[in-house]
Amino acid sequence: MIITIANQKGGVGKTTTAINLSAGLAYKNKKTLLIDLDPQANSTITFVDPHSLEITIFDVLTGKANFEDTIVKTRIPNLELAPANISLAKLERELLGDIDSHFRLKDKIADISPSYDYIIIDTPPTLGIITLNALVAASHILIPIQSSYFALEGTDDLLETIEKVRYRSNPNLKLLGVVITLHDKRTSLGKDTVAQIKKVFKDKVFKTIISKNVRLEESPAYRESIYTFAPDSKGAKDYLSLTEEILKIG
Amino acid sequence: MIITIANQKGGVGKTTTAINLSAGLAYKNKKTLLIDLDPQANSTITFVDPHSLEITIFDVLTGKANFEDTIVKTRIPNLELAPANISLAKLERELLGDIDSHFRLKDKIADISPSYDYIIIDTPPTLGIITLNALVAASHILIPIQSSYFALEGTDDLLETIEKVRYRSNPNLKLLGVVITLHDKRTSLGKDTVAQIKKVFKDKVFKTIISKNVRLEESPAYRESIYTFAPDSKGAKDYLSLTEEILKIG
Ligand SMILES: Nc1ncnc2c1ncn2[C@@H]1O[C@H](COP(=O)(O)OP(=O)(O)OP(=O)(O)O)[C@@H](O)[C@H]1O
Ligand SMILES: Nc1ncnc2c1ncn2[C@@H]1O[C@H](COP(=O)(O)OP(=O)(O)OP(=O)(O)O)[C@@H](O)[C@H]1O
Ligand SMILES: [Mg+2]
Ligand SMILES: [Mg+2]
Repeated sequence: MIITIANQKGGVGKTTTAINLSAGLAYKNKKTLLIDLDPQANSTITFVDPHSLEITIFDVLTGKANFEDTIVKTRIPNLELAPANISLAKLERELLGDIDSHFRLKDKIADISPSYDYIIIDTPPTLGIITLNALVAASHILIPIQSSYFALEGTDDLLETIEKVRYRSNPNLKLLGVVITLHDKRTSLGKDTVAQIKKVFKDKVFKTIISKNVRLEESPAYRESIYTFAPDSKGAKDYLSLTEEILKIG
Repeated sequence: MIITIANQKGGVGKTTTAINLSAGLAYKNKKTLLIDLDPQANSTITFVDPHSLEITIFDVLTGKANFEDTIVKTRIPNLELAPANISLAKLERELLGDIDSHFRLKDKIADISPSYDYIIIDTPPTLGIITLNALVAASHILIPIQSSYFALEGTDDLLETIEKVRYRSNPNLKLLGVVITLHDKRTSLGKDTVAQIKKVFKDKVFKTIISKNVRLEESPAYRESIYTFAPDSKGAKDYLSLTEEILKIG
């Protein structure tokens, strides 16, 4: 299963979900690869020092290297990482005019996907060439939506983009589901938005809601996933429960 | 003064700052224009219904309309809005190959800037053609930085982009300052990051720190700025204090 985590709204928990879902799957003994497709490299800096990287995903997508050359082991058994750095921001210019520029990742991933049970792809907060590559390469898309006013507004554009991708480039792309993130159950805005998200996405909304939990904000600073940084926290319980829901699907 | 609010990290409070700073300036009797340059149109949906718009900033930047045609009044005296909608996402493709594509906003703003004391520009979480237009058109840049681990990592790229813009396209671009947002003073991560931000940006960090305050999250849903939605809240006090600091500068 190749899961792309995408939402062009910024700061909704894409990276936090990518890190803790991929670590969760690894702890459940699934061989997992986390691909960081965000030039901000937030997933990458959680596991390695981005300045120490010789080759990154940018070199793979521009044909200068193979996936095997960039993949690094993490401290978590069963979890490997294909890291990114800022050079990825040049991808749009580099692939201009290339008729199949959004198939680059799909072509390259074919070499390595047989050796993993799950591949998780973290994306930047845009709907440009980088996120298109991730949508074309994926079997499923997971959409994190923050339970706040701005977050619900932008989902039409994302759904439209998914339809366009499905129409010609990736007919098999399925919506894995929508996960509500950064939820604060004390506020009426939180409750209202959850009701609205469920009205729009119906049974595609995961039962697990990820609550706001400061441990989730702290764990990347200590280069850890939530499971070792704060195993008894609400954040660890929420992401474990999401991992188990996803394991039941496929 | 033309202030561009930019940071390619998502969800750090760019729009929340754009809305509440422009409203704050308007309440201080400054004629203010808020320009929404984000295809997500979060600033726009706080004041008007984006589906009711005939002409938007996209039409201005592609030469099909003038600024005057798109500017709408808001319920706040002294505050006008140049709204956006999703069509703005097509700008990158529309301006491809145009040698002075990043001067479009600067050229168009010249017609209207004399009638305002302050122009505030909200930008999307990317460093593409839209944000470049905003940096070339601006006299000052205001950088909101969330006091969290990921937020500090991305500032090198932003500073590099500002230097590139300053070198050829806009030598007068000044850093108005850095404002720390979404701050939670109860956590040690919050305190550590504030210390790091002050170490990097020194006297360019505004004294006002914007604390996390749920009223700031709620007010856009009621189509209001924080000053009328929750006048006694910490959010209103923080943004009023930031407005006063900026008024002292110019
Ligand atoms: N459940 C949570 N509780 C508390 N903080 C959270 C939670 N999820 C994410 N955060 C924090 O919110 C901020 C935004 O999260 P994150 O960076 O994962 O979002 P993103 O969608 O990947 O952002 P971008 O759009 O920039 O890629 C980060 O500082 C993160 O630590
Ligand atoms: N000081 C604050 N206290 C509480 N919530 C806040 C605060 N500032 C912003 N928020 C909330 O955090 C989320 C992100 O803020 P906002 O949308 O303003 O960021 P942004 O940088 O404009 O995001 P994007 O990168 O998508 O444009 C929103 O839901 C907003 O309501
Ligand atoms: Mg991210
Ligand atoms: Mg915004």
